[in-house]
Amino acid sequence: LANAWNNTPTKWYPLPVGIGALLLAVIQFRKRKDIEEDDLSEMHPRVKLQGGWQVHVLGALPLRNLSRLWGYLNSLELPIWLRPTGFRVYAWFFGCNLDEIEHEDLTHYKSLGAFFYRKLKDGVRPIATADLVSPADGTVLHFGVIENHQVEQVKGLTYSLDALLGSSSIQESHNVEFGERDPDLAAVDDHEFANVNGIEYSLDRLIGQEKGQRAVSLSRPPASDSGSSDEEDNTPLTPFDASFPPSGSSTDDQASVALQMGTSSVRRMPQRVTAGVKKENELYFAVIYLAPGDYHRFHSPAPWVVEKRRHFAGELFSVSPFMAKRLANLFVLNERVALLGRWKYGFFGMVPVGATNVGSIKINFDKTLRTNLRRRPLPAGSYTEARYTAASPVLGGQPLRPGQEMGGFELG
Amino acid sequence: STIVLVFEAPKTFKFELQAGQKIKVGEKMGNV
Repeated sequence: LANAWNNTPTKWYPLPVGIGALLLAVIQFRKRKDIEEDDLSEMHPRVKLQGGWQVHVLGALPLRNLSRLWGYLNSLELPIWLRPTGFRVYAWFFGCNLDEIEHEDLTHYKSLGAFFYRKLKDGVRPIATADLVSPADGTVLHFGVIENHQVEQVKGLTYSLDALLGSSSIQESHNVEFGERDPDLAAVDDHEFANVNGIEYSLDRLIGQEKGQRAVSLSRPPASDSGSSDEEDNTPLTPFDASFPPSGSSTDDQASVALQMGTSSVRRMPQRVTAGVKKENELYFAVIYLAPGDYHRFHSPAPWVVEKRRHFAGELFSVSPFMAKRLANLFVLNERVALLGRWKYGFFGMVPVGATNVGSIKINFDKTLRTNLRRRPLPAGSYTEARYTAASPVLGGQPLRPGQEMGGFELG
Repeated sequence: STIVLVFEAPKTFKFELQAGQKIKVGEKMGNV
């Protein structure tokens, strides 16, 4: 090695032109992508990674890929002979109470993932008579009153409520699944969606581009006039509508990149979802942490109506108290599903936040929701939105009673 | 995993919790 290092002559020769051209193309592509992302950031202010060196080391890891790998490994079927012992060891280590699970015969659970998402026996979680009950088994990390639209993550560390929930948009939309089409909006439809050789695009986008505006969004093409939103919709998403607020509009709130399911939308102006809070009321928050051994399904904490959900794709940091104390904006960095609606006192929102081990968030009444997907997530701060109007046209959303199971967290 | 609740309630709403407390589904969290 020493001889080779010292005596091998250095010979320089030019690279083939093709490689140089390819390099230039890659540089140009990355530059354009950066410019596009910068433009998006104006609409979706980036939530930056802030914290100690541990946080930055974790931030450099491919957490989403690791999460999916973790989920895949834990979905593998275990040999029957291994299941009782394996699950008892897991239960002992993480403190699960095996007396309350639905299937006492542990061989029923084919994988660790299935055991992790176990159901409980009927009646083991009586629902208290109170205005607000716990939606999950876990540890209360923090609770209190929201002031100046800042939620306290831990003492002295806050994050923006608007970043957590997304800002609302004044957008008129209708659900074609009910067969009732507002004639005014139908006219908007004609302008929003044109169909050329089966490819749908937004006229709004076209006009926006002519005006120098930018537009990016994902949406489904308008649904057919029949059918129910309860039916699973597996049609692939099509990039097709994209509209940003007109230049010069307020950027105090983040604008949405909204997934309109079977709906069409007109120009929107950002607005806080909690803008209508009454003077005699206040906004409260509570954070519950679910440890790995806890029952991982969540239930309705009150009688309320879920009007819409917003899926924010993001990172998948651990949400343990250790990280909550060190990583600012943890709950607005991570992938989450904001379920927004109302209860008897006004606004009500519930936000299941994913983590490295549990990136998959399931909502029982939303079969189209897919979290922790491999595809590149939308820009930071943007979300896809679906409305649950079809669940109950009278109530305008999905009604839930206290204690009703809503969904849960699955491994990976 | 974590669940964040954000809700509007009258100023008389009181949490019946302690930070760090273990809680289970359906247990009381607060009342007006």
